[in-house]
Order: sequence, then structure tokens, then C-alpha cells
Amino acid sequence: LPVIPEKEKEDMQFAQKYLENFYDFKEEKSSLFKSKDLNLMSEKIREMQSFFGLEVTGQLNSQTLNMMKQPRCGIPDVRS
Amino acid sequence: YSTFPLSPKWNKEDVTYRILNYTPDMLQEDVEEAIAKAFQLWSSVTPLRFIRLYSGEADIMISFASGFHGDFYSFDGPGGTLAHAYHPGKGIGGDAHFDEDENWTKFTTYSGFNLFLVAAHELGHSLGLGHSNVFGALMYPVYMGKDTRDYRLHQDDIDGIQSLYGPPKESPTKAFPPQEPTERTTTVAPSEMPPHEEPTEMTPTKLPARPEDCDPHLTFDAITTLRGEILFFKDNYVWRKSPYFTDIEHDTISSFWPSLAGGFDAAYEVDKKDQVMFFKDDQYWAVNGYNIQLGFPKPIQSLGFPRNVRKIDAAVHDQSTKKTYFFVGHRYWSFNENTQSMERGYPRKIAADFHGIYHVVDAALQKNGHFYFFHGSKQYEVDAKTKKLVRIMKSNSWFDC
Repeated sequence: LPVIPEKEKEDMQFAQKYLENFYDFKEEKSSLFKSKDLNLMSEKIREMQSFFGLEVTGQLNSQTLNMMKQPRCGIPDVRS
Repeated sequence: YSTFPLSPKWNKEDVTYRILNYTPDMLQEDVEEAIAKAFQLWSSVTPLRFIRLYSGEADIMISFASGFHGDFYSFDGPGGTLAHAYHPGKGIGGDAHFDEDENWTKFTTYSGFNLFLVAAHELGHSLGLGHSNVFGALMYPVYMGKDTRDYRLHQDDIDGIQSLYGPPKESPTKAFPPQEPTERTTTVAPSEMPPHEEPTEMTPTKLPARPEDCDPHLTFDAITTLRGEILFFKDNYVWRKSPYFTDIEHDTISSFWPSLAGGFDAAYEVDKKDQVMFFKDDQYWAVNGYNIQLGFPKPIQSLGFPRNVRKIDAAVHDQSTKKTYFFVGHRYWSFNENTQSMERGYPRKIAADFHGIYHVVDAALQKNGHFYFFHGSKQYEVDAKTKKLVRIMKSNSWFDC
């Protein structure tokens, strides 16, 4: 499994919180496999990138992270 | 654009709102103006009217709070989430909350968030809109610090809200001209509202069909100038004659001033203050463009009328002498706008001072150095200096019939 440096871990946690708040991302508590969560999160990143018209990569790149850090409304962009 | 699941919306045209508290970042009147202008954006493209309540439960309760504030969506300190609002419904439905940890401002600067812009976005949610992925739309989820002067909704926002409520009954296609760039005088300080007297909102008046522009029997309730334009009022209808566009525009009072209902008795403009006064029964309102000034309505007695005067027929302000003439029956008062007091020796007979004006005055206007007194379907042009009758015309001569 990839070893994530400290800064990236912070960014990942920030992104996860963002996706939970605004893109209905739910971390599967029971998941044994980290990779399953990462796939689901990647899917949600893709959804967010598509919403904002960013390049859809599913990766938490700087452009995506920067958009996540913009001041915004608290209402979700997508609903379950 | 998007709406919430099952597209909840208000099933009525009169939606009430109440401002529960204020951010210390701004003057209270600036908060009220920002919110009123935010509502005005939406009322100008829908049939909705927004009426402010000062107590009790309103449909849309507006408040500032930080961190945890009693719902499931706590705020997160400076930056990040700025505000949120709930879709139409009972209880918390429609309510809008603003994060007090942000720095709120009425300007468009980098040192704070413009309350008008954020409020307009959140009120979109209060009316049933979700987020839009159209960059530049008001309902785009990310804050965009745009210039708010003459701010206009994006077509996507209009399409979205009209998918819920439809277009306004009569849609004003052009905004009022901005105020002339003269030095802005301070707003009239709001007088203390007597404690027992709840500030009331106008009650909407039934809406008969709009008469034809060139109806030979057309009469008006009130007429005034406004920033170089002329507004003719009848019931809730407005005819707008402007040097900025050729045709007569057809609007409603509620599309300019959502919380004012039709049936004005009189109106006049004090152009030096960029102020228009509206009279209905024994109350009057002062507006600057779209904004109703704080502390109104006020009783007409506060202008100096005796108790037995329950309403006025017409009013006109003489821009050269700074006197305002109020017409009641066959008499008139003269009000000094500089001293804000009635002049001695009034009321006087209208016919004694205005040659040829023997009737009650329905509406009055000053333009091009002349007064125009409207009675029934006629208007009497009088020289403002000599007060001599110049000619008599049809009341709708201004509409190029």
C-alpha cells in the first residue's frame, strides 16, 4: 500500500471531509481494504471535478484541492 | 441549475422573512439593505413578494451564528463554509444562517465577504434552488466576489427559479438608472417607532386588469419623477416613461418594491436627496431607488398634518423652491423640505393660488418648469413660477397616443 507523507495525509483528510459534506461520500467503516475506500473516494473526486468543470482524473491534484479550499456555501452539491 | 429532491417550493406568492439578529461587522441598516436587495433580485423575476416581519414566526428566518448553532451543520470558523439555508418548508424550512466567524461587508473587497451576494445565494436555497454548475451563476457553490452595483441574475438562475415559480406577472426588463454621482446626503435618521405601534407592512390590494395606455378615460392614483424618469401609478400597475429607452414600460409596484402594495394616494421626488415618497392612507414611505428607508412607514401626522387629515390626494415637490405641495380636497399645504416643517398660513385654497385649478387634484407632477395637475382623464399644465394655467391635455398625453 502507498505510504502517504504527512502533508498529503492532511490534504486527503481535508478532501475526505469536503466530499462527505458536499458530495455524499461515506467512508465504509466496515471496509477491511483501504483500497475500496480509495476507489469510492476517487469516484467522488471525479464527480466533484466534473461538477466544477475541472479535468476529471479522480486524483486529488492541486487544482482540485485548490477548488475545495475556496470559500463556499454549506449546502451539498449533490444529495443522496 | 438544480432543485431539491421533489422540488419543494412555497405554495403562495407572499413569503415573509424576519432578520433575527445582526452581525457586528456591518451597520444594521446595511445588513437590512443587503438582505432586501437580495430578495429584490428574486422578486424581480418571479411572482413572489417578500414581506418583512419584525416579530413572530416568518417563513424565512435569517440569523448569524458561529460553530454549533442548533442544527446538524455547524459552521467551521473563518473561511470554508460561509452560510447555508434550508429549502422551503415548515419550521427550519427556508431559514438562512450566516457564519458569524466570517467578516461580512457591504463592499466587494478581499478583506471580507459581501453579504448581499451570499444572502442572494442562500435565499435562492430558501426558495427551492439547489446549486448550479454554471460558472458565473449566482447559485454556483463557490463564493465569487463580484461587483454588486446593478448586479443581475445569470440566465441559469432565472431559468431555475422560474422553473419553480414562473415569471413575474409583469416583468420589469430594465433596472432603475443608478443615482446621479452627486454627493450622497445622509439617510433621514429613523424616528423612534412608538413602542405600542408594531411596524406594519402594506396590505396588498386586489388587482383589476391594467387599462390600455391610450384609454381616453385613463386616470392615475399618483405620479412622480424618479432619477430622470416618470412613473405613473394606478392600483398595482406602473407605467414608466424613461429618456433611457423609447417605449413605455409596464411594471407593477411589487416588482420594484416588494413590500409595498398598490393603491398609492400620492408620490413625489426630492431629487437632491435621491428620495421618493409614497403616500397611502395615513402613512408614507421613503425609498432610494429600490431600497425602502429604515423606520418607514411613518404617520402623515409626523409631517405636520392635523389629526383630521386621514389621507392626501396628491403631492408635488418644486425642485427650485424646495417646497412640497400637498393637496387635500380643495386645499393645499406647503411643506419646506429644508426645515422639514409645514409653512405658516396653510392650508390655502388651491384655486386661489393655482390659476384654473378648480377641481380636486388626483395626481401631480413637476417637469420642465411646469406643474401638471391630473384630475380624472385630464391634466392641467401650469407654469411653476407664475402659477398660470398654460393648457389642458388628456392625462395620457405622455404616452404618445
